[in-house]
Amino acid sequence: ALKQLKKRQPKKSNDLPHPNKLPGIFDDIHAAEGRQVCRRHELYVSFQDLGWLDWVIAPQGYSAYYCEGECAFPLDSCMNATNHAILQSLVHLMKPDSVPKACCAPTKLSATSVLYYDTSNNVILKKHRNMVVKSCGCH
Amino acid sequence: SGSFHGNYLHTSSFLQRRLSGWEKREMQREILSILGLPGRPRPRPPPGAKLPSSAPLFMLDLYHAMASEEEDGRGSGDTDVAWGRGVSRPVLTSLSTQGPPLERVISHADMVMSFVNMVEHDRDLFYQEPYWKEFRFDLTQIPSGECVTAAEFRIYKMRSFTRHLNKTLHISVYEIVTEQSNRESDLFLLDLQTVQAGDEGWLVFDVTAASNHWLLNRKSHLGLRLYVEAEDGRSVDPGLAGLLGRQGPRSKQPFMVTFFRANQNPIRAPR
Repeated sequence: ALKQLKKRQPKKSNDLPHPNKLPGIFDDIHAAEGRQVCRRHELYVSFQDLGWLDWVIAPQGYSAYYCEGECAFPLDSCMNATNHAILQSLVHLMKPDSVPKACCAPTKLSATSVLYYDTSNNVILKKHRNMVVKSCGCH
Repeated sequence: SGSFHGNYLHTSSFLQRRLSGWEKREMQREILSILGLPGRPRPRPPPGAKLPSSAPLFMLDLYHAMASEEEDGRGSGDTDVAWGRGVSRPVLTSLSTQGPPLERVISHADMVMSFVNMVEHDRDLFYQEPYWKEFRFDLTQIPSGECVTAAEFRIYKMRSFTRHLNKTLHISVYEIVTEQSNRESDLFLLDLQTVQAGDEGWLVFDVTAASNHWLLNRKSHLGLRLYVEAEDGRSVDPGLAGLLGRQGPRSKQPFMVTFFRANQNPIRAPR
């Protein structure tokens, strides 16, 4: 795919809209479509709702969060975007049917600890990595 | 804020189908698998479990210490952040100043497991010297793929039942390596503490070596044996020395804590 792009780029260089040539075009897209930028949303995982509090001692649940929103070019400056995501977003503008937009996904995850009984009434404190979204961004 | 239509829940952003009972069970199984559990644990509360026992209390202190650190952001960090770094020693007091510092041990661990004492054998004043106490733990629940980073045996000491409270006592803990019917069992010294007869609090013994042996060969687990000696080498009944066993209050019963580090990520069954 990369080779094809390289070959085609000189011929289709005019297909890529340059922000300076089309001032405000992307801002208009934001406003018109009211798109929701990639950001972190609240998601609480409840051990109580799962009916697990007979063996989970603590916590009763935890804030796991999730990431949702669009990663449309130009990626907002406040957004945590990889260089690859910026390039993919540009390529998506050229070939929207073959290259998808960058994904809104966690960029930083942290651990959470769960204290629970096992079947023999021993108590276990376990750290589970990558369970809590600390930040979201475009990948 | 969603509304139900038939089997579907409409929310502002997506259409969500109601899950069948089977699908819910499958989903719970998937979450348990992520937590590294083969199934839903079914603990049976022991008789008289209304009063909290020492091991869960200790673990809860440990949990709170780590949770507060995660909230502060010190231990939460990214995926590589060490667990519970800088955690202070939990509320349970210790007479011991020996052994690895708890915060260092925790920072290297992925899992901490406490084991209640299942069986206790005493050779007390009604028997010949030397006197001792034996303790056994159920290690069958340890998940595979874990290696021990540290293990502690914790036992509570009351003030000794003796007139000489400033008397020095040497308390030693051994791993029972082999049991012999016709002679004394083979023992391996794990840790030794020196205390005063009048001291009171939790004693912590390093039993990492024994835990490693037991984990490698779970069938060879024969337990721990504890001896108490006076300064002149005379054997002292552990009960008279103030060491509490299964007959003591629930919040002061002996237990073992083992710190594990996962060798690998848990392998989940494909859905």
